[in-house]
Amino acid sequence: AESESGRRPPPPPGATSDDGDALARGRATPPHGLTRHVEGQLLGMFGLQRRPRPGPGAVVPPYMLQLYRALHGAHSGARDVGRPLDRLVARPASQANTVRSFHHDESAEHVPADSGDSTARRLLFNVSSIPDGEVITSAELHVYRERLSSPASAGLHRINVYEVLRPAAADGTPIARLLDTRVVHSGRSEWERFDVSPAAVRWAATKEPNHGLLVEVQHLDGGTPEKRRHVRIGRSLHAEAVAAAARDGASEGGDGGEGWPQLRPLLVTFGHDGKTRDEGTLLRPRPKR
Amino acid sequence: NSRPNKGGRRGRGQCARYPLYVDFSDVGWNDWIVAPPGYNAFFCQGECHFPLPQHLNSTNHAIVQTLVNSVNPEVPRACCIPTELTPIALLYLDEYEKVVLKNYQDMVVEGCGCR
Repeated sequence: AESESGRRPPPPPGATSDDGDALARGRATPPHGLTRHVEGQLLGMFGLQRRPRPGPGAVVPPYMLQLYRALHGAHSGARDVGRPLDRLVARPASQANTVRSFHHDESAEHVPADSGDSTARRLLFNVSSIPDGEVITSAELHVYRERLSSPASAGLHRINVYEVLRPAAADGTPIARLLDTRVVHSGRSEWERFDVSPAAVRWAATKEPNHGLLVEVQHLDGGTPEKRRHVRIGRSLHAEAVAAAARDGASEGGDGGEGWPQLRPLLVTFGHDGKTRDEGTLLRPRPKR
Repeated sequence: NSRPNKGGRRGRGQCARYPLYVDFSDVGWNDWIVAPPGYNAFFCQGECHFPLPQHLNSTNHAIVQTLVNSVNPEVPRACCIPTELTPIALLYLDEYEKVVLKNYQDMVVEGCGCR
């Protein structure tokens, strides 16, 4: 572009003086230096430091897709876009304009010994990718539980979610505080959402390594092997379920063909980057004119 | 991208909004932007002639500048720019392969005007 005075603006950093001339002459493909500069500007606008290059194994959690569809529907005024937005986002998250999802680090997963009546897993989450300026307003841990195929195995489970303040010492007992708890019936397949805001807000603010969350499932009517598979908090549990289904010659439950990558626990943070105005928040989309 | 018509319904190349679809696959970004595949961004183009129509939501300054331009062409006309914009939500994988849903402000032109 040329300014009104007729003088051409200086080329951007990284671009040669020939780049602008080439564009002015209408060359179809812009030169590499200019392309890189423009891409850098666009990525900066999106809040990214470099271009993401996801690998083939990248998984998009179903919740994030549902949330996008609901948000898109609310923006465009479309109907039949799945679950309504206010059922997917809790009230404290209404001021957020950014939702991030984190799978736990399985390589660092600590598996406490299961007792007969309870199953527990410690899940470690690396939230260091949250930008410095982003304020986390709330967070949830999503845990999938699958309907038990046998009515005889149906029963009540209590799911406790703790923040681990100090890992297990020599006696094997971690220091943890209870964040959320719920009693569920094993007759349904669905995601349970637990409020873990106090932990995630502090993790994001301090930027220090955290000790993760401890998910404990208490089998209130006794812990048969099948009941221990009801809540999906570990890969091994899922593998057992798949093996059991294969042995039975049928696939039961709410998987719909989905595997552990789709059903593993998910930490979801709701935050605000502080750059946008109020109408940019998730729950207050502006209706399309 | 459709070029605005001279004359016709919008008359004398008057400032107006025109369609502009941004396709993320055109820049090879569809490998990390999960949804949407693209969006209607629109753009504003045209001239701000005297007298300014009411639907252009002109500022007082734009009206005065346009008036002065009508008697002294050395003073430029007011600019045709977006006056109302709305956000869009993007679902993407970030540099760390974390899935992010973010609402980006001022991405879609809803209205154009002379300012």
